Amino acid sequence: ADKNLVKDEL
Amino acid sequence: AGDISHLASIVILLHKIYTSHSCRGISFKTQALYVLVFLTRYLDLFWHWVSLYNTAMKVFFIASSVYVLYLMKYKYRPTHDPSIDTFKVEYLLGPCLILGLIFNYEFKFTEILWSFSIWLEAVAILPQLFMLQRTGEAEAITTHYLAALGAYRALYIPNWIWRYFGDNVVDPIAVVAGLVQTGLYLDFFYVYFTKVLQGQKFELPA
Repeated sequence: ADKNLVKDEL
Repeated sequence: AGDISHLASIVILLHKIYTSHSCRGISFKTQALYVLVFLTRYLDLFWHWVSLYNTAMKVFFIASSVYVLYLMKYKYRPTHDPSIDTFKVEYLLGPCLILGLIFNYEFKFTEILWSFSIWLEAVAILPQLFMLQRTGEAEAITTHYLAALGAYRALYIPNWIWRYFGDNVVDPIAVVAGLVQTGLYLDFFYVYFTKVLQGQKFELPA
């Protein structure tokens, strides 16, 4: 999984 | 919805401080931990652009948490009683740093700080809940603040499930810490729903 995708959360 | 709930909690907190000219019942230690949480997590403001929404929210959370600290430390200092805000934050900072060192997505400074901030956020409410337990009661407005703050991470849970099935993305660190964070509020929520929302005073059983 692309962790940057998850790190669009606050 | 989670983000809006978080935003609402801060607005409620500021409203409580302004209208009562007091930060009575609010833990300075918890508020200081939030400043540390936001500063260590949102360092990526400087290199990882997501969206205007994301950036604006990060700036707001940093600025508002520093502002609340200022209000408590200077403007309304006499209304804060350190003698009931006695939780030892060292017990939180040390373990969270260790968790950050063990569980991270890459062993580098910024990723360790990010993970540290996730764990620290999960437990940052403890000095506040400890204080609440000591006093045994709280103003209604303070309980609304805590309810919105507790609901915020709980509202992320359905979002994580959605993203697991929809985007095939899962962030185990955020999920585990988020479940812990939500779990810490269960006792509070029980009293909030059975008392405050029924029009009664927030009072813990003796």
